[in-house]
Amino acid sequence: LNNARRGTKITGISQFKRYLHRFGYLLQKSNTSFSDEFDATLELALVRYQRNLGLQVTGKLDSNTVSQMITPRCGDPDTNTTPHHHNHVHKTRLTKN
Amino acid sequence: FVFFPGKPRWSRSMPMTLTYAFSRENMIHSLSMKEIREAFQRAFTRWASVIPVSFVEVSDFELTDIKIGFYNGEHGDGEPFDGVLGVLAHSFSPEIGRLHLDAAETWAVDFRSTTSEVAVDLESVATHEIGHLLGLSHSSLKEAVMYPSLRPRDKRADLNIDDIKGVQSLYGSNPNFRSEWSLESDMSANQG
Repeated sequence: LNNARRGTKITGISQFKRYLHRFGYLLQKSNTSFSDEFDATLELALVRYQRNLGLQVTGKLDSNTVSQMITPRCGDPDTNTTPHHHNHVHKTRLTKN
Repeated sequence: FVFFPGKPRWSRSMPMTLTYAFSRENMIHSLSMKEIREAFQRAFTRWASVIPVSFVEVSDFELTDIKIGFYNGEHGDGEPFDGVLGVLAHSFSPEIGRLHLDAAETWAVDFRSTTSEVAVDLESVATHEIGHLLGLSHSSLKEAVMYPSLRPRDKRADLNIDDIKGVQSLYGSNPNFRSEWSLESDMSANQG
């Protein structure tokens, strides 16, 4: 993974995309069709993630970043920029109900 | 510190009291009810000591402001829990008041008696989640209670200056608040 950079394709990278989407770093409408390509959106999401969590900003899936990702955490998203912020999605649903 | 989009907060007049209750149906049994209640009481007290908001436990789960429960997997809010470790808990922004913990975790209130390597400190997670209920999102500061991750057997329940400044930006300062972090110039009236 350390050697993974933009343009490479590695089986399982889609799982990292799904994680970054789940916590508000990878802005994509659907989370059902992530590819295994290390593309520009993944690199940008990694930079956002590393910067926000105080990691060294490399834009890569380095060991510190992966280690952070496997650390237990709160399920709420990290950023307040994503339009899919689940707290407010639920607020709307609950209000309607 | 970071707020939720739109900076939502509980919109009652100051000083305010919020009630909380535990779900009887969605509870764990690895800890006693007394241990769980005391852990949450300490967590609520930490926040109440810095803002003019107090928290009172009530028994009526339907009518309370804050509803606390332990849930397994899919539990009806579209954010299923994932078993041991991974996601530990989640909660909702003001004024929804729902605080959900993953029932699959090995919740602990005392690491001397809970020896599991995957034990998670209940008080630390409770303190973090109450921060969300009050309107704080995740902080980038690793020392802050509102930092999103917590390793097993770690404890991070003491409010950091980042947490305090964040929540006081929403609710003002508790008039009795004095801490190692504070300066006289930081003391503000309770204008929320």
